[in-house]
Amino acid sequence: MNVFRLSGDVSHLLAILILLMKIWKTRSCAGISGKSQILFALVYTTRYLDLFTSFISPYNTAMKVFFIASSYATIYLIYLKFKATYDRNHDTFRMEFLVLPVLVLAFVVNHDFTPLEILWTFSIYLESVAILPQLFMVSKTGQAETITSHYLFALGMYRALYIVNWVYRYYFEGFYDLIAIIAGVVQTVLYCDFFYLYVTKVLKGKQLTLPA
Amino acid sequence: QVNKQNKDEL
Repeated sequence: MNVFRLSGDVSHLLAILILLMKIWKTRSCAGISGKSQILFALVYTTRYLDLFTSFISPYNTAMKVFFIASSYATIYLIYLKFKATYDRNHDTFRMEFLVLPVLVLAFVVNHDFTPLEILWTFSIYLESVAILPQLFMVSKTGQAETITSHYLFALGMYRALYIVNWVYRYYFEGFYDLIAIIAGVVQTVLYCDFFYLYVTKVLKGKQLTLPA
Repeated sequence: QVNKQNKDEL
């Protein structure tokens, strides 16, 4: 565990808390893509099956349990508790366009052809593109609430910080995992456009709006 | 060194 990895985890934790708080305090999930949240729940469920097979540390277990539980809680808030506020007309990205190619890729490019390893690989690939329905929704409506921008920024920073962590681990531990690295870079690149808007608009006190 | 068992990351 190095400082970049820890910062990445904290950023990830913060993103989830911001999202849950936004929905809970405003009693509304307007502007949030339920589809991205379903994909994230699928990501955590398939990745953390090793909770049943291997124990790493109390920290590791606690974070995994939190990520799984919070992702289902978010889905509950969007599709049940506050479903009247869910903006389904703008959440039109087709999930199967992401899930199916990623599933095929996980079967073809993996470290080991075993069920747990394929599911882990699937989850890594899926995470890299899971935010697309959310970004698609923002581009469709042309704007995002400031709190939603903070959520997206923290979520994007999490994998960006992991990349620095991987560079660090490569140099100081001789450790690297190409599947995680490539997927992590793809994931971070998808946020670049948003990062630019966040720095040039949201940090200057303006709402995030896209040029028409 | 290829990762397989070292899944300590989240």
